[in-house]
Amino acid sequence: MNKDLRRERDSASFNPELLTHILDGGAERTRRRREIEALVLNDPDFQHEDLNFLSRSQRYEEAIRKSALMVVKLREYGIADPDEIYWFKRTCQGSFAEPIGLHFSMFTNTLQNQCSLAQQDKWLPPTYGLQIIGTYAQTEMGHGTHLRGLETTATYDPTTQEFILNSPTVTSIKWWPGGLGKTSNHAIVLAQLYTQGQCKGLHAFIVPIRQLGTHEPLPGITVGDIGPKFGYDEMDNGYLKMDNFRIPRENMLMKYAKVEPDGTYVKPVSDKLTYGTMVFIRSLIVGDSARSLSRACTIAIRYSSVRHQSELKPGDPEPQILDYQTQQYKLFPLLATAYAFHFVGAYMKKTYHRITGDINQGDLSQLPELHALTAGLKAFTSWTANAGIEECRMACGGHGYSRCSGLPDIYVTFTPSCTYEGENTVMMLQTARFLIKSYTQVSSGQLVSGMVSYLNDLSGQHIQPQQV
Amino acid sequence: AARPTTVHINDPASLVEAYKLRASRLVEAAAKNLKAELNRRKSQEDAWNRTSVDLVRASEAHCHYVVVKLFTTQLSEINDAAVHAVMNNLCLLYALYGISKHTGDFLQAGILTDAQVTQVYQRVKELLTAIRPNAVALVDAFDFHDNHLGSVLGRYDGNIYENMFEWAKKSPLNKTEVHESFHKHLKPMQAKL
Repeated sequence: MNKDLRRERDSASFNPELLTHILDGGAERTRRRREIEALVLNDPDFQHEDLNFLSRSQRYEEAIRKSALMVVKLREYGIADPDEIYWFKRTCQGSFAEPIGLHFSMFTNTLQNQCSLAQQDKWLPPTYGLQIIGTYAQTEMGHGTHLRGLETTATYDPTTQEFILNSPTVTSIKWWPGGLGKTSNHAIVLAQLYTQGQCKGLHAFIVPIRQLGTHEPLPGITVGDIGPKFGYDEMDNGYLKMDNFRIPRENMLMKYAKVEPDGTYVKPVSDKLTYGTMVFIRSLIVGDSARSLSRACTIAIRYSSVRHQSELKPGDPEPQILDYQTQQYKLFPLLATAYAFHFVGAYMKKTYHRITGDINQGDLSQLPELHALTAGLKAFTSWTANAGIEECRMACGGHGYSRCSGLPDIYVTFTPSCTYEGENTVMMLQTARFLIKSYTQVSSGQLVSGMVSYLNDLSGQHIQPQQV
Repeated sequence: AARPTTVHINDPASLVEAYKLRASRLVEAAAKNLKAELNRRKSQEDAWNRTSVDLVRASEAHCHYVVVKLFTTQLSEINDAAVHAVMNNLCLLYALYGISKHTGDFLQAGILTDAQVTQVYQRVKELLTAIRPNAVALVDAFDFHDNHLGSVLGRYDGNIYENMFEWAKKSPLNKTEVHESFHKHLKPMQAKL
């Protein structure tokens, strides 16, 4: 071991293992996490050449190979707990994206939350069995965060009891969804529902896009990869164009809203329910902000302990870079932020599960605050982490620019989170809508609860700046 | 009369109060600006758009308060004294650094005095020194395996330079000592000159 790092570790005033237990949620979870990680780390099947040395097509193929291997190994080991699956997969993937990732997150989560029981019986078994490999096609070439602007249409034809899916314009082509280009054979498509001559707004439909077995695109479906991006080289972000593509009525996810065989539309309990999947993903992004920033801090702080440069006192040996106050000022607030976001991510995950439990009991009262909080914290944490990772890269000087540092990969893999799942400024404005609504309530004498309860004592709040 | 509250800059709980006040001030300011815009023009949408910078600032302040609050809450759940001391320093650094980057909000709302802001800047620097001996242990606690970290610079054993050289040698461009482009392009060019 490098002597500087050894000395640093010997001089710590606390036992890092105890802090690891806190981050994991207990010593037993740390033990179990390491056990799961070791299954991957000690498995030669998961070894491969550095992805940085491969072409895009080779990277995609390597990612698919590992994804398929992951599924098989998880079954072999009987790992089913969501956290354990997460530990297993992130150890396989490192900094890189997984083409089947959206199948496990958005696609399956949406089927579980928005299918009727009959639909769950039909679609979930082949989904769990990966006969169906799905993605979530919401964003279009011309429309992203502003959902109501989506142009894809689903028109109900009562004579055949089918929906006709169509991409009416070039800007309506579904664009970006991960795993859409070459991997998936189904997609959950968000489209404007038309029935009995009226538009009923956005609804979700499960759409087959490739023939099971041959994996050829179905007639009326144009699908492919959108080309190289800033990062995510191993991910086949794709496009999907539907030309009057017909699907049975049963393919509309009907746990909440329904279309009867004659075309009659039945409203959902709340229009916010389709937000469920986004709230779920946004709460995960908060945790990802913490993890990505933690990794960047780990690299930058260890390297700054090993790197010696210049001289603090004439004639003295070159000091460690971490002894310069300016380097500490760059990295230590980011280290503190990484820990802060880790605790926020844990809180969000707990809160999301608690409130979705309430929703399943029919209690939607906390959905507006959860929606506002996840939107704001997703924006706040991803903006901060994004800037922080770049700060860490620059704090490593020239070598931070080399792919061997790992920092470019962390950055290009993380930075999309500032624009996907809701562009950050729009997210902040959604939070603001909830804050202003709460403020208006307080102004009219009603008390508010939760994280905005501080607004209740607006009038009585005084801070007396004290002479120091 | 409201109970005057004093901000103790060495007390995380007191800093939560300061962030709470900053958030409520900015929400109130955004709401009042929105109302003023509404009075000036009939369109709700227009008024909203013309207040959106204030609205984003209010949301950021709200989120910042939530993060400081949750970090402080977590502190109370740490039993080991040594770990608590290190995390307390990190929590203070996070909160005070945030104040130092948004001093205008705290001064304008009368939450901190000019003298207290000076103290904040000084305290941030003191905390950097306090955290320095534990910096490597704090990142070790994240417990990222080298394979997962994917970084020669961040290796647990710190043996960076020799491994950086080994990594570079594996680059595809180094598969042959002389890249084929030399014979295809450079050599013919040299022959012509």
